[in-house]
Amino acid sequence: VLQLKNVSKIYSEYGQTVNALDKVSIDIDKRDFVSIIGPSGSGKSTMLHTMGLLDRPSSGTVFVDGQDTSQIRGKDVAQFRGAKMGFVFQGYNLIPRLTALQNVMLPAMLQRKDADITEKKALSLLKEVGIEQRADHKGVHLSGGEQQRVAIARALINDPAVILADEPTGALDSKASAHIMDILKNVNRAKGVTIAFVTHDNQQAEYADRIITIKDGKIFSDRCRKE
Amino acid sequence: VLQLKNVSKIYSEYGQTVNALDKVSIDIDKRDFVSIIGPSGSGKSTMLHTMGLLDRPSSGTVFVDGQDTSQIRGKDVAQFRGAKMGFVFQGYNLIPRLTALQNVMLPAMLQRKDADITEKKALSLLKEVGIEQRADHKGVHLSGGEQQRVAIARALINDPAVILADEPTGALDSKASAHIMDILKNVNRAKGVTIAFVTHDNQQAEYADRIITIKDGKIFSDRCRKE
Ligand SMILES: Nc1ncnc2c1ncn2[C@@H]1O[C@H](COP(=O)(O)OP(=O)(O)OP(=O)(O)O)[C@@H](O)[C@H]1O
Ligand SMILES: Nc1ncnc2c1ncn2[C@@H]1O[C@H](COP(=O)(O)OP(=O)(O)OP(=O)(O)O)[C@@H](O)[C@H]1O
Ligand SMILES: [Mg+2]
Ligand SMILES: [Mg+2]
Repeated sequence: VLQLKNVSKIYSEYGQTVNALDKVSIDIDKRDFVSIIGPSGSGKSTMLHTMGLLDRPSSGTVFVDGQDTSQIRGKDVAQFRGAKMGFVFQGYNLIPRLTALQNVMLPAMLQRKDADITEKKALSLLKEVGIEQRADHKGVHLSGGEQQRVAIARALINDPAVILADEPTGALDSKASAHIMDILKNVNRAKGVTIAFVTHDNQQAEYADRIITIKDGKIFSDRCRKE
Repeated sequence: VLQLKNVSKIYSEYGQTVNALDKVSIDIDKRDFVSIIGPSGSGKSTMLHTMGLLDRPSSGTVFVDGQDTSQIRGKDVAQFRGAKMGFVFQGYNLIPRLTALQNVMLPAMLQRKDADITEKKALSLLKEVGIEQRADHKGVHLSGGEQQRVAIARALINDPAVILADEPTGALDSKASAHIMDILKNVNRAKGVTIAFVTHDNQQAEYADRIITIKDGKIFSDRCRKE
């Protein structure tokens, strides 16, 4: 489903060169449930953004469903990505002026889905993540943890084939975190959705079937979950 | 140093009334090291913002150093607050176009401190939190954890009497988190700075001398650390 082949991401605008990713090769198959851990600044978000076609690599190739994505023209990337993938960003990225419900509906409206069906689906997703009572609150008027749960509901609205989540429970307490991880696990098991999530919590990383550790932009280890 | 007397914060713009804080009374004395825990949406950030004069209460009174702060005129509040308090916001709130170094220096420049002395101090604080090598990066070009560490350095630049921190290590792995908590503990012990921090990590809450649990806008418990 997702393949990075010798991918590097190099930033050099500050007089020094930062190798956010350094010749990374990795294969993620359909129905994989993968976690990515590593210290702050090690390249976790960069890897997720590159896999999700949100950032172009400096060198190397990203394949999605076997297709070389460097061939896709700029403005077609968003449509290609939107049809296949759901994202949970590290900073939630809600639209502050829109309500929680509108934020969740937006990816489906961009894919021109029916508004009534989408609204019902969005309400049931907000209920599933435990904040249906805040559906009418604007993004700016939600607490940190509430925004994060809206972002998770939004990533699920289009029944994506792949979900890429960057510390999806970073703002939540252990009970709410476990609830969200159960939702993701169920989506993976019951619907066969491929999931890659970043976490800095070693215990949470064990939710996944496969744990990838990254350091200084390089894959340090890629192992199965401890049984 | 900080006192809330019968403070409520009520939001009612969505047709329903949200009691973010409900008749909360709490005393925080000089040199206290206090943690605040509670589920998502329970009022932790609202409490911190009210204590820090970032939000006005709907009813009740906030005292700082014994002074009734409702008497302070609107535009004098920022100066009063800036001279006494340092903040670490839940969303970091860095200025994206400024560099890490400039973000750290800003609170001191607003208090009209000497630029050369401030720059040296800011560099040494960035080194203390472990990211001096990113001093020249703009806020938008830092990872989540790097932004959080810049926000912590920024809260320390004015040698404040009080630090209010909203999940100061939420984006950091356990090693980096422990390092930041050690810095805060040292600032409390060695410099006598009063510190209140929000966390959803029960283990981290025990760093504090006093642990306050909040639920649905009410103080649920206020106990000493488990020895
Ligand atoms: N401007 C606002 N208008 C309406 N409701 C608001 C506003 N700001 C906050 N709220 C509501 O007040 C409640 C308390 O919010 P607060 O941000 O204090 O929670 P919190 O304990 O910090 O949660 P988290 O752990 O998720 O950060 C939430 O349910 C939130 O939806
Ligand atoms: N646009 C950019 N320009 C320059 N450097 C950048 C840019 N974006 C990211 N970086 C750097 O690349 C490195 C990797 O960043 P990335 O966001 O992938 O880290 P991360 O592993 O997600 O960290 P965290 O756990 O703190 O979120 C960081 O050191 C960061 O400073
Ligand atoms: Mg990151
Ligand atoms: Mg909060």
